Order: sequence, then C-alpha cells, then structure tokens
Amino acid sequence: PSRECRKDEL
Amino acid sequence: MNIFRLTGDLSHLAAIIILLLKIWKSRSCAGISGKSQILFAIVFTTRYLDLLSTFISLYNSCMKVIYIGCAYATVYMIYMKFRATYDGNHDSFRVEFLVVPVGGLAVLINHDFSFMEILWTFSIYLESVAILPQLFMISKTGEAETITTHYLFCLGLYRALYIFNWVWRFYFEGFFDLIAIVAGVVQTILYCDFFYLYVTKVLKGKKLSLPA
Repeated sequence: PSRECRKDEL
Repeated sequence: MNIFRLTGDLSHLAAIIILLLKIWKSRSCAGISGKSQILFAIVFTTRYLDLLSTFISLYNSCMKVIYIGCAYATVYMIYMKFRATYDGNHDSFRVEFLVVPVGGLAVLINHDFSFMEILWTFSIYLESVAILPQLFMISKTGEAETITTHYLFCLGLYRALYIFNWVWRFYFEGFFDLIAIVAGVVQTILYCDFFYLYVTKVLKGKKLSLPA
C-alpha cells in the first residue's frame, strides 16, 4: 500500500 | 494532504520561481550552477513520467507540469538565452560522480525491479544530491548573491517540511516510504550548513560570503 500512498506526493 | 505537504510544495514552487525571476530580471545567471539545474530537470523528468500513465488529482498534475516546465525553462535560460553570463569555470563539479553511483544504487535498492519504479527511485536519490554542484560553486567562489540564498533556503525548507509531512503521515495514516525518507533526510542534512549561514548572515542583512 505504501507505493499507492506516496504516488500523490510530488 | 496535510499542511506540511502543502507548504512544502509551495516552498518548492517559490524556490523555482525565485530562481527563474532572478535570472530573468537580472538578465544573468551568474552564480547559478547549470549542472544542478540540469540534474533537477532529470529528477523531474524521471519522477513524473507517471503523468502519462496515472491521474491522481488536478493539483498533482498541474504541479508536476509546472515543475517540469520551470526546470527546462531554467536550463534553457542558463545554457541558451543567457549563456554569456553563465559562470562555467566555477561550475566544475563532476556530475558523473553523482549520477553513476546514484543510478547503481537505484538498480540495487528499490521497492520493485521495474522500469518505472527504478526511474522513480533514481529520481529520489538524485534529488537528494542534485544541489551539490550549486553548493560546491558557492564554496568555490566564496560568496552568493542574496537572491540565490533565498532560492536555496526555500529549496531546503521544502525538504524539511516534507520530513514533517512524513512524520504526520506515519502517525495518522500509518504510511511511510523508507527510500523517500532516507533520501529526504540526507538532502536536508546537506542544507544544514547553509541554513546556519543563512540565519546568521543573510537574515541579518549581510551578504553570504565564506571566510577564505
């Protein structure tokens, strides 16, 4: 899940 | 989205725009490391390839497009439009000493051995050290224009705010990404020396100059 979470970061 | 993320992103945006305006208004890129700016353009390009594959939010897409656009505009101004003012002799950091090890590290230590994931990891590692040619240039010339120090301060502040963002996300969302955190901490540490000089000199109205 961490990969999905971080996708919104720039 | 939390307050640290938002202010971090805005601080990053401010840094990029300060640099562009400085070059544009003074018609000069003296004191700016073109190598650091090329590295940042590579960082944004390799990280934001997902613009083509995934849509996250309008905010996310707009910021990515702005960051990439500004990065290339800066490189264009340094190497094309205001090339005559570019101080290449002092911009002598060997970038291959950064790019090659960072590329190797991205292949070795990543979350998933896939093309996009390795590029993302590469961009994270590269961003953490991309400012080194700029800091090297300042240490070589022994001084920096005040506007350049504001740029660096905003850039460092952005990374520090992202660390607070990760602490927040760990507590409230149970989320953490070790690669991003380690690289982010390394990047922030690189700015510590500069932060000290910024607070003790620039904020007191003095020009940033290093003892010979």
